[in-house]
Amino acid sequence: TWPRSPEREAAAFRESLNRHRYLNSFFSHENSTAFYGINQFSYLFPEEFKAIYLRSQPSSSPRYPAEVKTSLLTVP
Amino acid sequence: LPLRFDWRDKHVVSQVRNQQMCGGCWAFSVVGAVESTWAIKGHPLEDLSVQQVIDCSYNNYGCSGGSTLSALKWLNKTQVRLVNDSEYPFKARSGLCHYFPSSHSGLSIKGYSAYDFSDQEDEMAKSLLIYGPLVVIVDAVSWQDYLGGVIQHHCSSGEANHAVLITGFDKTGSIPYWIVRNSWGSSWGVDGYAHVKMGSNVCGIADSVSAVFV
Repeated sequence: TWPRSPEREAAAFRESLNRHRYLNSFFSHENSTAFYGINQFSYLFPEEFKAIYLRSQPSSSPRYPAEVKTSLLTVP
Repeated sequence: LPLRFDWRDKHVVSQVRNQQMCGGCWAFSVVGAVESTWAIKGHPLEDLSVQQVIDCSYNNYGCSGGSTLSALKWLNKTQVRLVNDSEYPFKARSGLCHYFPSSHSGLSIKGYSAYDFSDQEDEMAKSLLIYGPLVVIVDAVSWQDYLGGVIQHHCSSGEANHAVLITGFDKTGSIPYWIVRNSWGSSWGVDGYAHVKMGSNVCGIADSVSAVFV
């Protein structure tokens, strides 16, 4: 739905690099924390990525009830 | 609960797939759960048709989006038999539903459950052990740039936009995490998988959790 061009992809890529710096600048001291960088989606702007790949509709479910809680000991 | 558990170790999880430019994550996660649950019951692990769910689940929008709960409701209500992926291959675009004769072999589900497990992720882990891989929806905006490690920040609960499949968990390290199969190909993340911190409803992973019964 967006016109693709080398210029647009380059702009999206530059924005991605800035975003990676931002995402990696927090919590890097934490053990095992996630790290972010270049992958197959780096040539997409976030709004393009969201429009193409994040198409699951939210849904609400009832809270898991205490009475359903299952003991693993009862499961063969 | 064991410290580590992954249904992949039991050889009941199919390979990571690639949804390409199709917004059908909701179908990939549901079909993945059906495949695994069937295999857990002792049947051969086989790739079932995601395209069939994309084309035929009339209460969803094909490659333009959908809901895991709507797909499960449709599977359960219609008792549609999912055919093998080779018989109805993925085309990465929505199409007309292809119907098979009732004599055609396929797999239908017997039911499903869907619960909000926020603040109860240990119970959620028990459900994983008992029923098989779990269909969940998450906020995956920051997953665009994910390379590896345990996702602990940069996403929210209550903002679900992507459907994935939890195949296991790992509590052996300092940060316990869910093992999450994605549908963006095996070159994304950790061989196609993401690791998401357990216990804090990170990315809303426990907000809407479904299990399939076959």
